Amino acid sequence: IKSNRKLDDDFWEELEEILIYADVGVNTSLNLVSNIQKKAKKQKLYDSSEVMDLIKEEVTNLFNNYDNSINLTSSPTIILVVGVNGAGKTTSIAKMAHRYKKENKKVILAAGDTFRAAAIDQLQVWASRVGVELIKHQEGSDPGAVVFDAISAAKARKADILIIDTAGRLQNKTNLMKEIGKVRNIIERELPGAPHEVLLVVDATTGQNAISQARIFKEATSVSGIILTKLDGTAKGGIVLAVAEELEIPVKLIGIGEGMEDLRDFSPTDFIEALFG
Amino acid sequence: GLSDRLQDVFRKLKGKGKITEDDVKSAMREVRLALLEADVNFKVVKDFTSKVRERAVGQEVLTSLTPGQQIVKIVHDEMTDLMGGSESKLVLGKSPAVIMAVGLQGAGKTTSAAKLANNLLKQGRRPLLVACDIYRPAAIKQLQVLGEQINVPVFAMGQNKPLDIAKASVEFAKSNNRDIIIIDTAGRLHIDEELMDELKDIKSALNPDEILLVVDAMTGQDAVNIAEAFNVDLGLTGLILTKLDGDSRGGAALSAKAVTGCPIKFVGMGEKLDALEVFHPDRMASRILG
Ligand SMILES: Nc1nc2c(ncn2[C@@H]2O[C@H](COP(=O)(O)OP(=O)(O)OP(=O)(O)O)[C@@H](O)[C@H]2O)c(=O)[nH]1
Ligand SMILES: Nc1nc2c(ncn2[C@@H]2O[C@H](COP(=O)(O)OP(=O)(O)OP(=O)(O)O)[C@@H](O)[C@H]2O)c(=O)[nH]1
Ligand SMILES: [Mg+2]
Ligand SMILES: [Mg+2]
Repeated sequence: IKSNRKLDDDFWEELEEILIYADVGVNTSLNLVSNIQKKAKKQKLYDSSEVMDLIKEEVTNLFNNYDNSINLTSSPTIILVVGVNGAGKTTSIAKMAHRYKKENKKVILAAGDTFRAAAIDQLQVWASRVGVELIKHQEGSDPGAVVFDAISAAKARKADILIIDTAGRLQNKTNLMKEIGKVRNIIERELPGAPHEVLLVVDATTGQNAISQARIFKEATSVSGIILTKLDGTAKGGIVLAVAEELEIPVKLIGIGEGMEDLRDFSPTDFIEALFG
Repeated sequence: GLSDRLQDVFRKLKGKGKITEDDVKSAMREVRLALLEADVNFKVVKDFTSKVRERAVGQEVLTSLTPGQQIVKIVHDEMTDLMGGSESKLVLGKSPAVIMAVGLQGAGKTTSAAKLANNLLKQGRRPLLVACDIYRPAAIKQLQVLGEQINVPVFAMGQNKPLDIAKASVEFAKSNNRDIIIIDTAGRLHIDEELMDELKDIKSALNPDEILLVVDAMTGQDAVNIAEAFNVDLGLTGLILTKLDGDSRGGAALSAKAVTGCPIKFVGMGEKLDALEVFHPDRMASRILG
């Protein structure tokens, strides 16, 4: 949106379009624009650049209501990673392991996806590349058993961080959501206070279904934050606005590529700039 | 879904008799909202709604006792037409025929390639899976494990150039009596020129019978950008829509079809290798409309 534009109908329509194209969702977009319209009128704003600043401020404030950081204070800190198939869980875990290893933390990984073809192999390749230990069982074994083992290992080896990979699952698969709920219960039982983070991995190209994902995973395992992946593409990941607003789940990390370095902290200002960019 | 919403729009008409321009305008707004909520692309929604509007001001609606239902029928029929029409079967010519599976990271290419192989094997063909993803950790292993599960051979050459692997697979197919080659490629961004060139090179060398874009059914507005870019670069022959066993409305199907004109040939309905079905445009239309 060019600056110094009149705040006419075209302007407001264009603003709605940008938000909808960014996957903010039609209802969230219309509500946001109508709120901004009211505020602009109240504050007697007549310049489009002032309105853009207002909307950026509005969205930034929404995200800044929540804790955007990863809590690493417990020892070991247990991070459970969940999400639908193909979202980027395994790769994001490799990235986190790499980051924390660089910070001189002792990191252990758990191969909790015992189902998908070569899932354990995939995480093993990453673990070797990053230089961290991987706790794994045979393909087809019980994920709960792997998690149990991994927590014992983390305690015994005095690890700082244990990151648990899980199989992708679509949120409408009741039996699979029950399974992940059980995994969470095992973690709680084996270490009071754990899991310290439950991160839902969401692909930035996802549309409105991300809200259903967040809602149902929140019910099953409770979710402390989102890792928004594949922001290096052309999708803007606008669905995280509705998720923050309706479900109060913050975005903590973003994925911007396929390499172990391609992880960044979520910055609301960068995010909103890119959305309107 | 849309039916209830349109019923509300026309509820106040009871007894009024005639439908006005404003009534049609409100109805079209409900159609637009429903489609946007279903993740159909904004521009596709605009074009589609204007088509529907032309019919909505026609006699079939204006003289109907249930105009809301009539409009829903028009929307459903127009959408079914848009997504259906052309043949949804694979078109395989010379032997060995070549099928390429392409698309964004995590869309479901590797799984869909194996599912396709499974289908073709059951139809009495002799498919060969080809491992051209040399980047993703254990990608080749993943395809090999899947191939083993369905008794389909997997051609792999480890860490070699995907183009060389693809070329070598043709020779291998010929000398091993395999009549269909299914090439699994690495996930990539449509804006990654180098990786898009890699696909163009494979296409030039092998002249595939089918180039199928694998799209995740939960994709949002970006579906148009993705489908358009892959189509412009490669000339797609079809689409595979995956993870339709989820609860997403799947508007990406309409977007991708509308922008490329390519038929959706198959849908993925699960993680198992028998979970590949033929695409039904009317069922998809009902799903998108909620
Ligand atoms: N471009 C890009 N690709 C990514 C990103 N994160 C992950 N990927 C890719 O997305 C694909 C899927 O990643 P995985 O880590 O296997 O996803 P997953 O959620 O573990 O998948 P499942 O275990 O099968 O459910 C891989 O090709 C990754 O390289 C990202 O931030 N950007
Ligand atoms: N529920 C469901 N899961 C699917 C379907 N198709 C694929 N998947 C799952 O989606 C995830 C990603 O599938 P892959 O086949 O690895 O995707 P890909 O496109 O090859 O991924 P990259 O090679 O990393 O780009 C895996 O967990 C698959 O089991 C489907 O139709 N339904
Ligand atoms: Mg994984
Ligand atoms: Mg693959």
